[in-house]
Amino acid sequence: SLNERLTVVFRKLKGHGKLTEENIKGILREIRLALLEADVNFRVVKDFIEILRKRSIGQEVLESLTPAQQVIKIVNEEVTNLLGGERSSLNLTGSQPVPLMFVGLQGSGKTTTVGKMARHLVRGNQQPFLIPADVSRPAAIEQLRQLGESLQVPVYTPQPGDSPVAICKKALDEARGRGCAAALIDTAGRWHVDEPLMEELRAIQRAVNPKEVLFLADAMTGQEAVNVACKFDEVLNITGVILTKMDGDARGGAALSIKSVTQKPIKFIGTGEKLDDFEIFYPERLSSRILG
Amino acid sequence: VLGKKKIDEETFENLEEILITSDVGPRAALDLIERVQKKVKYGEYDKADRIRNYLKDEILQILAARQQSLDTSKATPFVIMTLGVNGSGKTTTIAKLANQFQSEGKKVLLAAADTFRAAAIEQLEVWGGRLGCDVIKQKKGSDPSAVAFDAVHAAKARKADVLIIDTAGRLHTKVNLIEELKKIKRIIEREHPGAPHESLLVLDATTGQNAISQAKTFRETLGYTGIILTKLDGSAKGGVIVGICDELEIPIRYIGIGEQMDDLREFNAREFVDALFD
Ligand SMILES: Nc1nc2c(ncn2[C@@H]2O[C@H](COP(=O)(O)OP(=O)(O)OP(=O)(O)O)[C@@H](O)[C@H]2O)c(=O)[nH]1
Ligand SMILES: Nc1nc2c(ncn2[C@@H]2O[C@H](COP(=O)(O)OP(=O)(O)OP(=O)(O)O)[C@@H](O)[C@H]2O)c(=O)[nH]1
Ligand SMILES: [Mg+2]
Ligand SMILES: [Mg+2]
Repeated sequence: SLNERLTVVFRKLKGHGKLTEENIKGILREIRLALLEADVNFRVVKDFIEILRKRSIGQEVLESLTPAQQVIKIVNEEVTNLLGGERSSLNLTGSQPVPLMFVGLQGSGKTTTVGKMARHLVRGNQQPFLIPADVSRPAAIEQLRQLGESLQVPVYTPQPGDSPVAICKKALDEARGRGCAAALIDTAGRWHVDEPLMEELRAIQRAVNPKEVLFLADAMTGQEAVNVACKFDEVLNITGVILTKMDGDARGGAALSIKSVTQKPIKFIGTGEKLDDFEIFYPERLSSRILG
Repeated sequence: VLGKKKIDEETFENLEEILITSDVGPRAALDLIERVQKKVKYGEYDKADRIRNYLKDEILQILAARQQSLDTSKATPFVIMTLGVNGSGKTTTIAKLANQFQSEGKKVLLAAADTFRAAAIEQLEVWGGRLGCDVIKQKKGSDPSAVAFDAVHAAKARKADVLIIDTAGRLHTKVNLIEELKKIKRIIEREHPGAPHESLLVLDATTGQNAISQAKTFRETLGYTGIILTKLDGSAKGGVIVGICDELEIPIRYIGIGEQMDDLREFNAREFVDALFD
C-alpha cells in the first residue's frame, strides 16, 4: 500500500536531518505511481502532485518529527478534499413528478442503477415512475420493465417506433397522472464523442427539464474517464455522479479524475448487482481505497 | 551534451505520457521505455521519430506473439463459452461471433446461460432472432449448468458446427460466482470431452489497470483460452492489453468496434499499435 511504501521511503531517509527537495522528489514519485496505478488521469496526477509538493516543502512536514506520517496525512487530506466537499443529496425539489435522468457509457450500469434508485426512493416514501428510453439495445425496455416489476413500481410502456424524446414526454404525462413523486429516465449507453447521440440527450433534457442529470461511471474506468465525464458535463451540465461496480477491486481513481475535472458531486455508489446494493458516497472511504 | 540529455528526457517523457494515457499503466510504460533506452544508439538520442518507432516495435513484438485467430473446425460441435465482468460486452460479442461463423457457412447454436440478470435471456433471444439462430434457454433463475447441459446435447442432436454459451457478468473477486463458472465448465466437459474448446475472456477497452487484475484472477481461478477486447470504437485505446499479453501470453482473438453484429474484427497487432500512437 502507499502507506507502507512511503514508510519505507522515509525510513531510508532517516538520519539525514531535514527533508530536502531531493527527498521530496522521491516521495512524490511513489505517490505519483500509486495514483497512476489507481487509474487517476495523467494530467490530474500532474496537477495533484504539484499541490502536494508545495505542501510537503512547507513547515508541517519539514519541521515534523514524523515526516512520513505528515505526508501521508496530507495526501489523504488532499484526496478526500478533492473527492468530497459538501455531502450532496438527491435534488427532489420542484413540481412532481421530478424527472431524474441517467446517462453514461455502454454497460456502465445505468438500467440497474435506475432500479436501485427506484428502490431507494420507495424506501424514502417517494413513489417513482420508471421510463425506459433506450430503444436501441435489445431487450433494454424489457430489462427495466422486469426491474420495476420486482419492486412493484410502475414502468412506462413505450409505443413501438417512438423516439426517446417522445417516450419521455408521454411517460412524464403518465407519471403526472399517477401522482408519482419522481420520474426516472433510463437512456441508452453512448460514446461521449457520438455527436448525434449526445444531441439526443440534450433533446430529452430540453423536453423534460430534469432536476438531476446523473452521470454513471464504472469504477474500473481508465484514463479516458476525464474526457468522457467532461464531455457529458459540457453537453448536459450534469448534476451528479454515481460510481458503479464499487464491489470489485478496482482502485477507483477514475472518480478522482472525474470529480476534480467536473467539480460535480459524487452522490451514490453501486456496490453489487442487486437493487439494494446502493449506498450514499463517502469520500474518506474512497480516498484510502485509491491510495491503496 | 547537456542539451542532448534534455531532448532525450523530453522525448521519453512524451512517450511515457502517450503510453500511460492509453492505459498501458505506469510500470509497464516504464519497463517499455527502459527496454527502448537500451536499444537507442549513441547518435540517435535526438531522433524522436526513431525512438518512437523503437517503442512501437517493442510493443508490436509483444502483441504480434498473441495475434492468433480462432479455428472452429477443430471439433464438432466447437463449444465456446464467454466470461467476464459485468457489462464488458459478452452477450453482444456472442451475436457478433455467431454472425461471423454463419458467414463462414457454419451452423451456430446459442445458449442463454445467464439465468440471473433481468432480461439477459430475452436480450440473447433478440439477437438469435436477428441472426436466424436458435437459442437454448430455460426459465430465469434456473441453474446455468442445466442450460449448458441442454445446449451441448442440442448442439450434438442438431449437428451444430459451433455452440456459443453466454454467461452472466461477474466480478473476478466473487469466489462463489467463479465456482459457478467452474461448474458450468465441468458439465460442458463431461457432456462433450474437450469442451469448451474455447473460453473467451471479454475485456472492455475503457477499463483501466483493473483489467490486469481481471485477466490474472480469471486465469488463476478458472482459466481461459482467448481474449476479446471490446469497445475499441470509442476514445479508449485498450493499452492495458499490452501488459496482459506480456505477462499472461494468452491469444487475443478479436476486437469489438461497435454495437452491431458485424462490428467484430480479428485482432491485428500492427493496427492496434498504430492506433495506440494515433
Ligand atoms: N457487481 C456490480 N455489477 C453491477 C453494478 N451495477 C450494475 N452492474 C451490472 O453491470 C451490468 C451492466 O448493467 P446495466 O444496468 O445493463 O448497464 P447499462 O449502463 O444500462 O448498459 P447499457 O444500457 O447497455 O449502456 C449488469 O450485469 C449489471 O448487473 C454494481 O454496482 N456492481
Ligand atoms: N460501442 C460499443 N459498445 C459495445 C461493444 N460491445 C458491447 N457494447 C455495448 O455494451 C453494452 C453492454 O453489452 P452486453 O453485451 O450487454 O454486455 P455483457 O457483458 O453481456 O453484460 P452483462 O451480461 O450484464 O455482464 C451494450 O450497450 C452493448 O451494445 C463494442 O464493441 N462497442
Ligand atoms: Mg441499459
Ligand atoms: Mg450479458
